[in-house]
Amino acid sequence: GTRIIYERNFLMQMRNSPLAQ
Amino acid sequence: INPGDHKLQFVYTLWFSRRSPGNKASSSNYEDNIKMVATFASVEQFWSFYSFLTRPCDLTSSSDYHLFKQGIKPMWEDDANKTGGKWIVRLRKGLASRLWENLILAMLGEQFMVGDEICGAVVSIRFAEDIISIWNRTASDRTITSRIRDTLKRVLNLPLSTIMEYKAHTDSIKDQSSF
Repeated sequence: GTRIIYERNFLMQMRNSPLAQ
Repeated sequence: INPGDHKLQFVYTLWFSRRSPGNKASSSNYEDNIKMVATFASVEQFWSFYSFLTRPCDLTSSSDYHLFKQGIKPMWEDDANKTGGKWIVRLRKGLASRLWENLILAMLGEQFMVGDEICGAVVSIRFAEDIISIWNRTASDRTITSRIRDTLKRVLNLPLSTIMEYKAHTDSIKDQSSF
């Protein structure tokens, strides 16, 4: 099946997302 | 996980252990000393607990974080690990927090491209050096271990002089030494 791949830059942006607080 | 969360390919569990110095590792006291910290399935869940976690460089000596796929115990004897092994990277003091973060972001983001081979990653804080390692299921598969090594080099952005060592867990069990 397909795999869920995230690049480092995207994960770093998500760090500051309100949902991650 | 919350609606709208970015799901990870796998669910992960973070474990913490601390060994009293001079106390030789055995599987029984290792299992007593290791504590489950958190389990997460999305990018949002990961960051929400990671933000509150003590950074590896701020831990006291002989502490370890173990980040493994859910269902895999961070022990050589676990079914997923018993024919596996790990790449070991020794770091001078002060680098562990940043490089550990780079490593786990690559693992959570499925950057290693080795199917289901990755089991987990460990950061070990020691007196004179720190060590990070990544564990995979099949120690005997050179294609897979080479690919893991190459991705590890890339995501950690290691100096060319850094020595990396691969160790099969069967050898760790034989000599009762992790590194």
